[in-house]
Order: sequence, then structure tokens, then C-alpha cells
Amino acid sequence: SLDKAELCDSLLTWLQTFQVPSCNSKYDLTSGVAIAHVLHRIDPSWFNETWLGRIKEESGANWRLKVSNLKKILKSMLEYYHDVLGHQVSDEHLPDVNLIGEMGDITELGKLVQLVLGCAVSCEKKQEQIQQIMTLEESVQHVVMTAIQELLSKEPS
Amino acid sequence: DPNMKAGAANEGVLANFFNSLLSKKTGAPG
Repeated sequence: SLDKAELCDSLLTWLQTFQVPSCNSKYDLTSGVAIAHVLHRIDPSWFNETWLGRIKEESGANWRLKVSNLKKILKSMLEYYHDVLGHQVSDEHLPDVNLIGEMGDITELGKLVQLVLGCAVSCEKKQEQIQQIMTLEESVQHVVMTAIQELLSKEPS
Repeated sequence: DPNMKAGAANEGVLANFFNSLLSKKTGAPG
């Protein structure tokens, strides 16, 4: 399956196409701020302004605030998968947000961003999202394709 | 040139995959 560091690098490149704050490095992503802004772009009715307002922008080096942000993000995403997409996320794709917030764990971060990707290619505005992905470098597109296949295939891999 | 062919094949795989995603009913990711 996918090399998690390569997955993270490619998905960071994809996230940067949204041009949201705090999205310059993998470490930046661990605060959850960029991911929350991307989700708000993907589906502003579900991940709405009120929800976005609960994400602490100044989490910086405070790992407890980061973990708190990441928990809110993961909870809302899983509800989105269930209520909007009608898709059950398998256990192997569930990230440990404590490891992300506290240790900056790349493997768990890759899983979290992989879930964001799944929202993007399945939501109401997926046409726009997929076309944006198709403008990326071919090598990045390949990793993105594999990540989608891995996440959204019926049987756990 | 084999590399050219491989490149073209790669592009085809990607295009087919993403177009298949586009044609899926919204909200049905699997």
C-alpha cells in the first residue's frame, strides 16, 4: 500500500491548491487549521462558519489545543461520511489524532488528510474538486488516485 | 520511444479513473 510519507507530501501539495492559511508544511497541518479551512471550502453548508469558528487558530505549539481541533475535525468528518456520503470508514483508515497533535505522526496525519480527500471527491461540488486534482503533476495524481482507491474500496484492504 | 508510450498510458489511467469518479452519483463514493 501507499508509503505514508509520500502520501503526506502529495496530499499536502493537493491541500495547497486551496490556498488556505497555515498550510506550508506537514507540521503546519498538525494544528488542524488548514484542514478545517479546506473542509469549509469543500462543503460550506456542513462544515459551516459556526463550525469553523470553533477551530482554534492560535493552537501553534500547544499540543492540547491541536488535539482538540483535530478531534472536532475528525468527528465532523465521520458524521459527514455517514450522514451525507453514506459511507462507513473502516478502522484502518481512522487516524489517531493524539499522535498527530502531540507527536506530529506522519502516518496518522496521512490518514486524516486521506479522509479529507474522500470528502472532496464525493461531495456536491466534486466536479470542481476533481478537476482541480487533474491539474496537479502526474506523480501527485497517481498518489491521490491510489489514496482514493484505498479509502473508498468496499472491502478493507 | 517506450517512455513516451508509458507516459501516455499513465495519463490514460489517470484520466479514466478521475472521469469515472465524476460520473458516479454524488454522495456515493464507493
